[in-house]
Amino acid sequence: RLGSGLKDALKKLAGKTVIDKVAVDELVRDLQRALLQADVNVKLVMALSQSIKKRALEEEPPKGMGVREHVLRIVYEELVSLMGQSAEVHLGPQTILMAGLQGSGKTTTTAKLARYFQRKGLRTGVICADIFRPGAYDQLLHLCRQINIPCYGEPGVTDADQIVKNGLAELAGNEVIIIDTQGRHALEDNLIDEIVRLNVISKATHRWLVIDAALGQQARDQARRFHEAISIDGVLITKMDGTAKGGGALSAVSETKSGIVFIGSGETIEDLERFDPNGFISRLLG
Amino acid sequence: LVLTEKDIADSLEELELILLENDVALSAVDAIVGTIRHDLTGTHRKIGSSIDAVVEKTLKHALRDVLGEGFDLTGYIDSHDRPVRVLFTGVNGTGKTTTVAKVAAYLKEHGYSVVIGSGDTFRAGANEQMKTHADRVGVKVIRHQHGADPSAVLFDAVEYARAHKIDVVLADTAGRFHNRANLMNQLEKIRRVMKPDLVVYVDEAVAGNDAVIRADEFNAAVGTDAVVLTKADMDTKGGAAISIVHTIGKPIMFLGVGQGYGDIIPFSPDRIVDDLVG
Ligand SMILES: Nc1nc2c(ncn2[C@@H]2O[C@H](COP(=O)(O)OP(=O)(O)OP(=O)(O)O)[C@@H](O)[C@H]2O)c(=O)[nH]1
Ligand SMILES: Nc1nc2c(ncn2[C@@H]2O[C@H](COP(=O)(O)OP(=O)(O)OP(=O)(O)O)[C@@H](O)[C@H]2O)c(=O)[nH]1
Ligand SMILES: [Mg+2]
Ligand SMILES: [Mg+2]
Repeated sequence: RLGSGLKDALKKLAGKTVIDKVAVDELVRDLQRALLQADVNVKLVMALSQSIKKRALEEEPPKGMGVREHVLRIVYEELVSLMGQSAEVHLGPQTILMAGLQGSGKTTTTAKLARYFQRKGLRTGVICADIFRPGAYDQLLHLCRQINIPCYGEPGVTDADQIVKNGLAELAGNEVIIIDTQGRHALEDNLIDEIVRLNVISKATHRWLVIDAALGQQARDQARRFHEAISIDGVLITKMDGTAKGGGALSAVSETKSGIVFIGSGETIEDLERFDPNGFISRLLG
Repeated sequence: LVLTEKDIADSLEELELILLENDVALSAVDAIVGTIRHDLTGTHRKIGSSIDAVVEKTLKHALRDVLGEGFDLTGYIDSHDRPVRVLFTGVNGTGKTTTVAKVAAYLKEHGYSVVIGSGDTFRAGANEQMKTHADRVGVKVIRHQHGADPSAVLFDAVEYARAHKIDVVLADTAGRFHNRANLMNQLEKIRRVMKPDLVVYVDEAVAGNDAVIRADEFNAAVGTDAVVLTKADMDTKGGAAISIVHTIGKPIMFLGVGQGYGDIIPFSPDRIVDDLVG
């Protein structure tokens, strides 16, 4: 379950019963490289390696446990503590506001989520509140038609607030409402203001941040801005079927003090999975 | 004063962290810092110049070396037979379609005639998105129905350009991942059929270490002549530019700096280097 760099470093600890400082140093260095290549935030990698090194050198391995197992356990525990709680998905009436950077996968994921709730027996409706991107309504409508989900939008209208108000009224018979929004980033003040308004107007019960698995060091600052604006309570990582490791998600989770709700693993509506911390961590280290 | 490896270690380590924090991929940082360490060790430092300043100056020089001078698109068009065929490639969501529209607007502004090939026949809303952009920019777009063969669409776009004596064909393609063999094969077929003069790879400035892997894979699969780095307006220092160019050694043609048709600037290394090391 571990990348070759880490495997070799761990080998050096195999069979030992006493902590070897040189071997621990080497392991921590290899771990740092693995985490950096996985796009974990640089400062977070440094903090993590400090605490892992400290624990590895100071904590006695439990009776009967070799040094190698002990250190591996510490690495694992430290990473799991960063993952936050595996976020709960409520299977009842709710309104979900989707937010995230341009191109992160919000529209596709909105349709995937609609499919998920539909399969759980919940009447679900979708609102296209993206008034900016050409073809946004067509895109979402096309996806929703594939699964027979009502999709509310007002092509040609440029007032997202109005669309959300009207959409909520129109879709009132549904238990789950998911609101797709246009992509935006931390420096676009007018768009940050918009999502603050949409959050209020929609009375959203959940505000989910959609982030691309390949997002690099920007993850922390972007997540922070979204969280300051609308209190994100869940993170979704998309495009995990590529080769990116999703390290940015760790920052998104720690900045929003929330957890990872779902993983996007492909372009079709069925490509949505519940988050599995073990799988995520071994992929991160691999 | 001869510089030893120990003298420059702290300075290099600091710069290493700055590069990493600004999205320069680990492999690129390793290589660049390694080169600087090798080049500086054993050299002479002028009295009065700080080690930090020497290392910083050497780094800026190394980064400029990596980045090169960009790619002059209009210069290329002027010196080649028309229609010049440009194929845009890249993974999902990086800004290819928007970039095609921006480049169309840019070329139109510079006096060239353009036709767009709506080569994403797969994704929901792709044809509508490209058509709306093309109409707003005021260029002809060739498209088939959803689900059609992208090679056929782009072949038609080239034929249209020939028949109407159009200067440039800009061919959009569907986003795809490099680890999907069938999709990369499809892209290779598109390339064989449309025979582009230029293959332009599009990735985003906020992509992390995966930018290296995917740039490499796309270059190996269909070749890359130039790169467009989008979303450089996202508060990022553009380190991904270094990662990508260092990996495939191809120049950056444009930086995308926003979602409007005018949000595109011909690449010059100074801005990125000064932002990163400034
Ligand atoms: N392979 C793969 N592609 C995905 C996934 N999620 C989304 N995509 C693709 O990524 C691209 C962008 O997805 P969109 O849903 O349009 O992203 P968006 O966040 O709505 O984009 P904007 O509205 O422009 O901000 C599309 O090509 C999607 O098909 C995923 O989990 N895997
Ligand atoms: N902020 C910013 N957004 C951009 C830039 N370029 C593109 N975008 C946005 O990124 C999102 C995705 O752009 P697209 O042009 O659809 O990307 P694509 O690569 O064609 O996506 P697929 O065809 O689905 O793979 C859209 O919301 C664009 O407006 C840029 O330079 N800056
Ligand atoms: Mg969208
Ligand atoms: Mg596109």
